[in-house]
Amino acid sequence: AATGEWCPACGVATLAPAAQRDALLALAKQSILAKLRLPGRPSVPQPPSRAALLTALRRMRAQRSDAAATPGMPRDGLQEYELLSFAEAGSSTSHSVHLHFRFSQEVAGSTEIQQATLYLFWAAPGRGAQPVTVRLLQPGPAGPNMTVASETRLEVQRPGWTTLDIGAAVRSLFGQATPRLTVELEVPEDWGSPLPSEHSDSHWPFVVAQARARTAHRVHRR
Amino acid sequence: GVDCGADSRMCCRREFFVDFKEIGWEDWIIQPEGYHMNYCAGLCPLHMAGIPGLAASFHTAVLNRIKAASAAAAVDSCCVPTQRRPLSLLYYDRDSNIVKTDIPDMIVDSCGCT
Repeated sequence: AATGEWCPACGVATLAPAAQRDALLALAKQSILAKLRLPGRPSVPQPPSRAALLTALRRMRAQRSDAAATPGMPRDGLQEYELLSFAEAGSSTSHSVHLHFRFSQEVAGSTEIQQATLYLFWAAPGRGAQPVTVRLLQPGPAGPNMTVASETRLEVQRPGWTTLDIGAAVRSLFGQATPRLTVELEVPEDWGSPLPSEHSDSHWPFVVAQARARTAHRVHRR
Repeated sequence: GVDCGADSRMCCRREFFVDFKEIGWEDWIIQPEGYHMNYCAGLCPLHMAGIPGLAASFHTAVLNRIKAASAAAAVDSCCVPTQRRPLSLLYYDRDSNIVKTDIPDMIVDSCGCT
């Protein structure tokens, strides 16, 4: 929208080269952060191990080639996101392990979950099939107490990956102020730890989620 | 569209690359290494209005000159992006999750006069 004689693009050209460069860099930063709905650049994170990351990306790619749609490509102009969240180890007992997944409010508050999958790798389960119960726990609406969102019973026959559809749980989580999901694994007492040791193994548990920017209500006219 | 040269005055696309390392963002943006923040700059005299870049047809240019001569509008047109594409980003958020998204319309591929 030109105002008077000047176009918006003309403003940059009137600056001295050094000031022009600074202005463009500031604009680039501001533009990227605004589009990602980030108030500022995230502080230096603690990235997952390279091996864990590569394994997760490989499995994501395998899942994507199975699916009909191509995630990440905006259909109908809505921005799409793929999220990869690695578990944080929580408390554990002789027969249970807790894993925590935290999602940023910036993404959770502005998107809706299309699909979410939990990837769990079972370390050597011993002889025969081992019964495992996977519970998804969420903070309750009234307070910090956790409530069970879903429960799945599995028979683990051999070491390897298991995937679980956790779309519904993550979807309801994204509407909450603290988007944190806890996964409880209940295993037989003699199994020991069913998971590899944290950050030292390429088989660390993770969640892959596909999300899409929320739309404001549309008004249809005839 | 036309890419700007050293002494371009007419509407063109000026290339500008933001290196994430240079601005200290390489620790949270995994890919790409930078952002091609191209922008449009230059003059758009009235006879160039509606031309998508300078390579428009002779007939369009003639018609626009006639329009300009009729002085129907007194304000110059604007040099604006006519083609844009998304910027794909793979980054760490503040919870150390990895996010991949395509931000639409972030890279200017060509410019023209409105």
